[in-house]
Amino acid sequence: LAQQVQLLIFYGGV
Amino acid sequence: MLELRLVQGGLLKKVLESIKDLVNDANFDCSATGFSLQAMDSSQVAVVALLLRPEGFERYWCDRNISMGMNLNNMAKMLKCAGNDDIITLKAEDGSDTVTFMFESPTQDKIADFEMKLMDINSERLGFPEADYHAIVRMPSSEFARICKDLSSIGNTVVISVTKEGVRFSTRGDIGTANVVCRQNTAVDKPEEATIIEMNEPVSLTFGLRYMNSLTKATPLSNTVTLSLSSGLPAVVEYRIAEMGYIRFYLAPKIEE
Repeated sequence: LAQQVQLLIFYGGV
Repeated sequence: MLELRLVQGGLLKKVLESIKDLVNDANFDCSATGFSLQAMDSSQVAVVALLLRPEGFERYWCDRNISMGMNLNNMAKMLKCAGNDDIITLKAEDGSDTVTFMFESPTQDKIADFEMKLMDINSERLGFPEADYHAIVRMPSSEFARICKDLSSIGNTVVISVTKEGVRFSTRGDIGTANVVCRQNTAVDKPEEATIIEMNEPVSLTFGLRYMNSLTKATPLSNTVTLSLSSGLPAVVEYRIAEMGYIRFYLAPKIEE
């Protein structure tokens, strides 16, 4: 089953 | 101090209605770039980014960069008291912990002001790199909202696939499956009714319909919506706000473990 991932995995803070 | 006068006050009402269910608290930033907001939902799956450029305001005055933390539900409550045709002015004094919303009726026969308490919000700004997306789909926003709503009565997730055939929205649930395919269609009376698909390579991504349905609350802001998709990356769902800016949602996909 596809798991929901969080945005922070893709974008770091600036 | 800050003073922003927006003749199309109804637009700010629509902005709040489109984000208040996704995000509880957010910092509104005011600078020479415009009136902006970036905020993440509590599950950290979606980010909303709003920009209203200074040109869209009849008066745009902020003598220094200012960040105002607001509870969006409370802000929506106040803006609900403005008429759809009212002129809305936001005012804040330097160092003040409140913001004032002034509502003027179009005929100037009714003027109301509402003062709202600001709050301190620690929020981290995310950096969104410019990306070359595998596919970009522009379609009528009402059609996209309709598809998301229809599919959510069948399943919990939507697979969005772009191929040469078109853009396919698929779901499956306990009662069965559903597929909606939209093909490129530019033979329309009005440009905003077109479906335009730019595909560099085929892409297929899975998203939670709960989030998709939430961001389609921005539909009243624009006749069209643009979906930017790349395999394994968050989607960008953009509603352009005519001549003023945009509201963008970055939505993390679901990924096979």
